[in-house]
Amino acid sequence: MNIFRLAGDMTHLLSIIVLLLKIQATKSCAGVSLKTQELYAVVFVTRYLDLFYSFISLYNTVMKIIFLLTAFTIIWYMRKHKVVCQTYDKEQDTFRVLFLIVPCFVLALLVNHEMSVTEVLWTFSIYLEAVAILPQLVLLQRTKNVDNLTGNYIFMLGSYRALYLVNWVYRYFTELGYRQWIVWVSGTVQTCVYLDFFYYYVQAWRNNERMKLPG
Amino acid sequence: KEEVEKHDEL
Repeated sequence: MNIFRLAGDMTHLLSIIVLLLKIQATKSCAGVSLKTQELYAVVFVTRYLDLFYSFISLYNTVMKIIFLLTAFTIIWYMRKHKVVCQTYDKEQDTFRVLFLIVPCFVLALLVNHEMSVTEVLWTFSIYLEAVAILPQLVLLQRTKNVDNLTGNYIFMLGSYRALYLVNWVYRYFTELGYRQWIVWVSGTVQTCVYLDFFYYYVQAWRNNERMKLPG
Repeated sequence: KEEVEKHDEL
């Protein structure tokens, strides 16, 4: 474990906490894409199957359980909570997620470290995570309302993977023979997907104004 | 092979 990866994990955890607080405090999920939340739940389920058969560390196990529980809690709020589910703009959140899931799964079958069920599913989760934010970014473009908390959520979600990129550089130079090409390429793509958002987020922050996306 | 075992990241 290094400081970059710990910072990345904490930023990821914080992003989820911010989203949960937004939903719980405002009893609203306006501007939040349920599709992205469901894609992330798929990412966590397919990636953390090793919870059942391999123990890495207490930290690793606890964080996986937290990520799984919070992901499903957010989905429960958006689908089942009587007040919150009325604030979900279903008509705008229409991204065809199959166009993300199927290619990622096919790619995981073609490019992986080992042709085993758990390894293919793990690889699938790596590819899927790179594009899981797309429905959320599309929803923002459509609804234009980037409320502060949702903006912070997306910013931190993008930042965590950027911190992981630094972690991979660090591990490459400090751990002889450490290679994770699949994760490195996918993580780079994932971070690039956020660059446009980062640009407008930082611009709004610099001008100390509410974030607005181009027409 | 070593990459498969070392999924030590979240």
